[in-house]
Amino acid sequence: YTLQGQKWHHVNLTWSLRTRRLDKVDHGWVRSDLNRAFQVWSKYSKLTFREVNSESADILVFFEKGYHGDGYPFDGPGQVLAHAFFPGTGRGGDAHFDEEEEWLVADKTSKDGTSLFRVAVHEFGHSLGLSHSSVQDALMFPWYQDLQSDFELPNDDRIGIQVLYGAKDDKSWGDIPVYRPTSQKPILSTTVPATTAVTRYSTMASDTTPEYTTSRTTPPRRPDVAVVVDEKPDFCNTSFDAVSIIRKETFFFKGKYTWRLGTKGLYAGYPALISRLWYNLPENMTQVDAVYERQDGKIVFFIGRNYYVFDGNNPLPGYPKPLTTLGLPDELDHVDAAVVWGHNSKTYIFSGTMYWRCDDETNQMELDYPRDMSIWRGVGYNIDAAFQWHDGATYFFKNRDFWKFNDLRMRVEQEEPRSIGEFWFNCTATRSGGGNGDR
Amino acid sequence: RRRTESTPIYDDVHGYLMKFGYLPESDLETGNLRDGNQLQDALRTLQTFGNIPVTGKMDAATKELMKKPRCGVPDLSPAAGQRRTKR
Repeated sequence: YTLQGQKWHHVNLTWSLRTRRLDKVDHGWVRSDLNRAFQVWSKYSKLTFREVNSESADILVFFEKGYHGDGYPFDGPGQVLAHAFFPGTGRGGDAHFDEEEEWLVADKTSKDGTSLFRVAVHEFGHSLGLSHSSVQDALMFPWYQDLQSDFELPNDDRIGIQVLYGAKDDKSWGDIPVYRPTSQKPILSTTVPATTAVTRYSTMASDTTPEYTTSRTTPPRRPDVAVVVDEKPDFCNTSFDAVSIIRKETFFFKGKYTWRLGTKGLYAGYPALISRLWYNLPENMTQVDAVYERQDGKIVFFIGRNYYVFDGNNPLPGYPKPLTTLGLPDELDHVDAAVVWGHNSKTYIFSGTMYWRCDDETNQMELDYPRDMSIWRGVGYNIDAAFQWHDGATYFFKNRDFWKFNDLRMRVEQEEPRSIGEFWFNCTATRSGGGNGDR
Repeated sequence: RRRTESTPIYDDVHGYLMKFGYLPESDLETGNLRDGNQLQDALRTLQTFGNIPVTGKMDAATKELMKKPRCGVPDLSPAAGQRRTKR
């Protein structure tokens, strides 16, 4: 057996089936099979499982198909049947089943159907902290094997789950460090309206934001982003909305303002209003999301669900256009960053936990994107900005810090981010904060 | 002795080995050229995990294994925190 990541700090876990689109199989039977699958684990450990009708349950079960926003798209009938996330906040513990499989419930058998109970027992092993095992008859063996529903949990899995949560009857708790979420999840009563929506794009274990937002129409913004409408932001003490090289100079964008850095540092007279340099941007614009200079010299601004293309200071006719005209999905409501990546001179677009690659010939996103941002190791999710500087390196920005990225090793050069103010604006640590950041 | 035929390794095999953790996914973007050893090692690891003869080659048993329905979680994860306990 293999243990991965952390484990739950409590043993009385809750679970909830969160999908309404189950037209092929009976909802009741699905819940019954899922419940039986949980019981397999509770039978041999201290764990107990209680079904609730709430988005705040520890383990949420979904039936999804194709791309469903977690970086692991399903592939239709066959090969990948389901996947699950190891214990943690946000989507930690959740299990996703490929809706397009031929699921068999209530011990029905058929040659080319797949037993939901069998797959669920395996996926819930991941939800509890077990990874794949190479033991052929283990439940956590990665390839599907049929099992009778009254089977006994194989040794390999039984030992694994008891190391994590202790056997049903023994007093010891196991010696693995216990995961403690920063806040105790409120367990809502079952009267929670079923229509409560959840947006999870920006929740991360280290975020200080509340774990769930309940409104899809106003997705959460980064907690440290103070809405700065008229005051000039203090560049020694702020995050930035976008950073880009334009005409060989480095531009930082925050709120309505932009700072321009040349070879000798910050130009006098900056920050300036963005609208002074680029004309006819929306009047009510409070910030830009991302900016980059295309390889043909045009400058692209991403603002909300639209993007503008400028030739120098002037917008090209026919803009703004919606992000969907680039082939981005229509549920995308903002872009975090856009960069022409020095390593292959391709254009990359980042948003939330995903990123896309743009075919500069067709101005469309390439087919086998989006992909999960974890490939850009060390950068995390929901970045603020990214750009390629004169030194040919790629830089990622988040909150008030940034990372230099090693393109060949596909990871940040140093895990510890550095301060934007200190490196880019020569702020000394003592002078940060107050005023508009005089040096 | 008759030389065994070597079968070419196609993209979908690369994709499978990356998707399930046998090859580093970071090569998706950098497209670093792999050397034969890296690929053979990956196949060997997959064959060991799948309890089929370990040949390091794309043989019939390996093709069969790759066709089987399975869980989408990678078998080997470079993430910190994965501990394999000796039995």
